[in-house]
Amino acid sequence: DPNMKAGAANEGVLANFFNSLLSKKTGSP
Amino acid sequence: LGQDAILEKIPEFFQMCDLENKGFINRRDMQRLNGELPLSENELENVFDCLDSDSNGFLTLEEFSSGFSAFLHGQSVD
Repeated sequence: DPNMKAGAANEGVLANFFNSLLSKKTGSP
Repeated sequence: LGQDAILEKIPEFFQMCDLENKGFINRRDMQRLNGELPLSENELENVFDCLDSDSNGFLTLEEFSSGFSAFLHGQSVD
């Protein structure tokens, strides 16, 4: 299902985004 | 940081994106993060579209929080 694949890819991007914000805030990688 | 501590800090994360303290994040704010975060312009655009649940071009703290909570929830399931 292409929609599910797109959803999973977006989840990865979101996780990357929030992890980056967390790292920036806490200073840890 | 525990999940509860992170949830309490969501408004601070929101402010990291809303540099002008407008109370919302627009696409331009998101693109500005390109230099600060290791994400491409395309990825930031995707993040914006995912979080902007009513697709009005503005990310409110509520939309941002629910995206962040979903992310934290997903992390705990993993």
